[in-house]
Amino acid sequence: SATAQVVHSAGRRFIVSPVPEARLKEQ
Amino acid sequence: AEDTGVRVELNEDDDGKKSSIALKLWVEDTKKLKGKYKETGAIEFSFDLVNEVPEVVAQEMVESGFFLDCDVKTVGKSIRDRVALIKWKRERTVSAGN
Repeated sequence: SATAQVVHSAGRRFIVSPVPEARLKEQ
Repeated sequence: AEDTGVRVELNEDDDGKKSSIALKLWVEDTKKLKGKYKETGAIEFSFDLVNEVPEVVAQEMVESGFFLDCDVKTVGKSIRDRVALIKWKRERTVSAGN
């Protein structure tokens, strides 16, 4: 699955990944 | 915790010892956000339970383009609620051990 990475200027690393469907809120 | 539309979960098993812990945040209900939200997926990040402030991390997410400034409080509260729960569970575990 595709992931992306964003590093904030303060140094924190954010990794963006797909939300697992099973963890999406049930409507 | 209040349903903010933003879900924050542990992204690793909590051993109860590490101060820095992996969290994962994603939007469950875009209608609860004030700003227009661009579907980016889940955001994984580490958070120091001792030294960091949830609202600061939320602000960094805004500055990184994940959320708009008008939603920084919602995101910050969502992280704060999860952090409070993690700390509460740790305290309870310590109490049970004594």
